[in-house]
This record gives sequence, C-alpha cells and structure tokens, in this order.
Amino acid sequence: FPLVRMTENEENMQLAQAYLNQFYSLEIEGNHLVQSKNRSLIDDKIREMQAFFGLTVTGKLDSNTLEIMKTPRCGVPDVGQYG
Amino acid sequence: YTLPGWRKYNLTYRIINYTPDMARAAVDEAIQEGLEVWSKVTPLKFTKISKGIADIMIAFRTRVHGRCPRYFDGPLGVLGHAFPPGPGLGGDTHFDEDENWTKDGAGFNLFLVAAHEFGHALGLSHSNDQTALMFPNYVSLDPRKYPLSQDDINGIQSIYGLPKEPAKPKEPTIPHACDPDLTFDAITTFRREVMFFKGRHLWRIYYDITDVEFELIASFWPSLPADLQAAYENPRDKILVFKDENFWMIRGYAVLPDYPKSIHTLGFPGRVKKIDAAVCDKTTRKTYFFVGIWCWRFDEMTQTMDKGFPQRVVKHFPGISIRVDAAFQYKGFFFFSRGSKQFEYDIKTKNITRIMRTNTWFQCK
Repeated sequence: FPLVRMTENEENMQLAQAYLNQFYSLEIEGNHLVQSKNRSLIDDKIREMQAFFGLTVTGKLDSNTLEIMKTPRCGVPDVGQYG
Repeated sequence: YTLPGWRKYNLTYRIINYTPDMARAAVDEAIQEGLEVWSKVTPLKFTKISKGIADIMIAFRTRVHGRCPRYFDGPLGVLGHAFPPGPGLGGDTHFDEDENWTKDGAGFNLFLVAAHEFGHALGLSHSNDQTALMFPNYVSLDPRKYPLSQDDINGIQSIYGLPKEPAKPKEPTIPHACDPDLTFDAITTFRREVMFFKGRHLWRIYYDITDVEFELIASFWPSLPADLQAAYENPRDKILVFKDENFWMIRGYAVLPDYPKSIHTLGFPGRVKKIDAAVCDKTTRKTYFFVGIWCWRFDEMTQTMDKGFPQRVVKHFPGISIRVDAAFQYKGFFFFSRGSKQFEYDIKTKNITRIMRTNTWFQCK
C-alpha cells in the first residue's frame, strides 16, 4: 500500500515541536509528557514563542507563527536555556 | 538577557577552518569586523591567533559536529550558534557550512551572522527587540551600516562597561626628504621611476630627472595601508607591496582584485610574520626577500621559492651583515638601505662598491 502522506497540519506540528524543543525547552520541561503529546504544554510554549516575537498570542499554530518558525535563524535557544 | 562575561578585556580568537564560499581574506575581514562591532562600544580588544587555544574558537561545521552539544540542520534553518563566556566550549562560535556564506547581500552575510554569534560569545542572550542585532532571526541588513541597536549596546555595556577613552591620536608626522636621519619603509622601481615609501607618503624620482615628487600613498592606492614594509617590481610590470602577513599586487595604478593575499602563499613558512625588504634581479628574474638576518629567493618564472633558502644574508651577500630596511635595483646595482645608510652593491663581484646616505636620491644640499 502507498505510504500515508503526513497531512500538512501534521508536518507543521512536527516542525513546530522541533522548533520548540530546540529554542523553548519543550522537550526538557515536557520530558515523558511529550510522548503523550500533551497539547496544553505545547500551546503554552507556542504562546511563549509568540510573545517573544511580538506576534498575537493565541497558542495556535497560525500562519504568522509558522512563518517565523521557518525563517533562518541563530541556533542558540531564545530564553532560559542560554548559559 | 546577559550572563557574567569574560573576566578580562583582551580576548583572543582563532579561525580554525574557512568556508570555501568566500576568499580567505574576506572571511578574515568579516570575522574581524564582526568583533569590532562590539569592541567599538566596550573596553574589549580582540587579537587573532593562528594556533593554540583561543578564547573564541571559530569554525565552519555541518550537522552533528565534534563535541558540540548542538547540531546543524543542512541548508537554511539554523545558521550558527555560539557558547557563552567560559573555558572549554565557552566563547566558541560555529557557522553552518551548509549555508551559502557571502560578503554582500546574497546568501547569508557572514559579517552579520558573526556579529550576532559573537554577542552570545560575549555573554548576550537573544533580544526580542526586532531592531536588535541579537534578535534571533536573520535579517538582511545593509552590512555597511553599523548593526548594533541601542538595545544591543545597553546589553553589552551592562556586562563590560563603556570603551576606555582612546588616547589622543598623535598628529601624523610628515617626513622630510633631506632629514639626515631619514629611513625608508620600502623602495621599489616602477617602470622608469623609483618609489621610496615612508609612513603614509612616498617620494618618486624618474631616471636621470632631478626633480622629486612627494605624494600620499592613498592618492594612488587608497586601499593600501600606511607603513608598508617591503616592495618590489616583478618582471611582469607589476609591483608587490608587503605589510605583516599580507601582500598586494599592483598593476599601473590599480590594486588587483582578490588582494591582499597571505605571504605564506608565496612559500614562506608560518613562522615568518613580516617581510623587511625585497628586490627582484631583472637579469635572473629571481626575487630576494629579506627577513631579519635571513634571505629567501623566489623564482619569478616558476613562482616558487628556490631550494636551499633561507640563507643568512651575509652568506649570500658578503659584506651586508646588517638587517635590511629596503632594497631595490638601479642600473644593475642592488641598493640596500639600513637606517640612514645605503650600500651600493655589485651582485656580480659580490661586494659593496659605495656607502651613501639613504636620501642621496633627493639632491639634498
């Protein structure tokens, strides 16, 4: 059977999680929770990232937020993990 | 967001490897200027070293690399990262070699990314001020404009304070042709002329014409530094001028593109850091380079250093047991100058034929 292609939403969520892992310590704080895809924690992290970039804080993966996540950037975490 | 910074103002940096995307000299310049962005507003000073462990070790890496706990992700995405002040990885700065690094607006401007990463290496975290250099996302600013915002300056000065008051710059002295103690930085022929370099100026004389012209070096070659150290005319109607580990090639009144280059590309060993003097023998097309008490010989035809060098100057030019300031060839003779003395030398009979003042060329009374 042909492999089921990830929907665009799933791809975007995967990108968002990788981004939040790397720059907003999602993984560290979420630890085993991330396995169960605890949405509220992810929403919190999205809100934190939106606040940092001056976006509308919705906790939702809207197009502006996704666009920022796709912009080339520095690999140092934004807040908290630096050090 | 700042962390305790370095506990010293004088920091060293070392470029471990170079991206093939840019000329080596362009990478050196981008890194140096990326550091100067911060030294302009703090007491920090940065010195480049070429071996050993520097405070800031700079490298171009891809994907997972060495001991670094962070990784790169191929083209786009993450462009670079750096570590806060401290021993070991502290201060180290890595650039993603999978990016296209440039020195202008295309691709990713290395100077801009470097200046941002060095902010981390000095103790700054990311800023959420969209106009700040320490804003995490790459913004293609005009690299010729000073990139720090007030937010960046407040941050770095909260760690290191303000720059020290620069000592009042000494008024540049104007050399005088008939000063009995006049010494030269470098001398070269140039077609039917002889040029004598000193500080920011040069004198020109023409074969068998008595008048002497006095010019600013920058009026011919604005991109050349002052205080050159050696110069010679090669058999291809070009002049090469040297300062520290760099040399420039000049055709007519244009400095050729892609210069300066490193003197080590000519075949000098790494320990040679500057050239004292140089002269090309028009007959044999061999160029002699003088470094301290040593001389090298370069074959202009094969563009390689001759074997059997370096030799002691006094061994190859009996009688010349001095360090040479400047040298040139005129009407078949070599002229070596040292301080205010000049030695006319017959290279066939290998002996000094006359000893004169260095500025006898200027018809001083």
